[in-house]
Amino acid sequence: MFCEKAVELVRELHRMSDGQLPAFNEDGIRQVLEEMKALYEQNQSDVNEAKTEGKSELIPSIKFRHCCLLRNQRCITAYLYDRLLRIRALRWEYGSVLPTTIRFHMCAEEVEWFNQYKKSLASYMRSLGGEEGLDITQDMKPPKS
Amino acid sequence: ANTEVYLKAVALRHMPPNLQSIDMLKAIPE
Amino acid sequence: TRSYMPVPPGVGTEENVFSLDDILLSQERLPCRTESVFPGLGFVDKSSDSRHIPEGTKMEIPLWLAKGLYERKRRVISVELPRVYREGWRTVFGADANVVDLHTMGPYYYGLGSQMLHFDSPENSEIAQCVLQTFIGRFRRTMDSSQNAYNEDTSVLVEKLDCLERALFRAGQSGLNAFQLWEKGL
Repeated sequence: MFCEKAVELVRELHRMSDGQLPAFNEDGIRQVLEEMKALYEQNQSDVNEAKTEGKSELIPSIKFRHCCLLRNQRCITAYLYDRLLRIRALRWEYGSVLPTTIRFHMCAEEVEWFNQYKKSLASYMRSLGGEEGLDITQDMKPPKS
Repeated sequence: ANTEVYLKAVALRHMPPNLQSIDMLKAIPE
Repeated sequence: TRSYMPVPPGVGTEENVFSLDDILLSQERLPCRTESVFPGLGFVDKSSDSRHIPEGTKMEIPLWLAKGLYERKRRVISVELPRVYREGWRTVFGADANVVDLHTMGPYYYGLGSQMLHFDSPENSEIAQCVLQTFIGRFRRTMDSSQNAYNEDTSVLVEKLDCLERALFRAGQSGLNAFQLWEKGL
């Protein structure tokens, strides 16, 4: 059945409900993209045949493959987005310099996203609290007193 | 915007032509 | 980390596109019947050698695919109700919802029940009522047990809960633990 690798990516993250960041599954993503390419090419071929030879009986299969393509797209983007949410959380937990072990789990584009996020956050914090700005990532728990 | 750029760079642009965008407003609830 | 806030599942019949919970919920399989031929996809049905999936094939397909293929006007597939939403089981729930092992019968009893409403069954109204009343009937026990089980093994308390109830239980436990820490000045 199609889309099994895609769902496996989602399960991998779902298992880590505490927000841990596992290593970036580049191979998994590549496999899903390959499956999408194959599904699309088969559908292109069927669509052409349906149009030129009037074979409307191909339509259910075209629809089937299109559903699989949408599913793969959804799983990949959800996987990537959830990872960004975990990475964003790391800024609040660890500060702007992440431990090396965590950085090794990020792909280059995620590091770039994190850098942009830090900049946006810093810019926002500078706009608060008058001239000095306000570091809202500090004192996230109220003091004991 | 940062997130959209990222998703395009890592995945969307490698997908079939009709699947290279995602409606971020619909995808991310408030 | 406390700062990790995943995309929550959708409410009712809606799904959130980026919700990991909704993606896994929509992986649940439903008994279906093909109402047309699917040329060239014979390999999907492992019990068959044919190149095509013939019309009239009974298959279990995931919810996401059933939703994608289902059309009110044109019959491409028809979707059967899983047993737990049928009249027989609805009677059991009506008698005493607390006795049912919703983990075994689910584990997404409420989520899948809400999603089943997409398929225009004539029993939709009864299904919706049953799912709602079942939740109402069981909620109190889940809440009470989550608020009273402090620092103990809760596996027996949660084993018969569906995923939604387990999430509620965890939320209750989280609140209880936080309160206990506060009371101790920690």
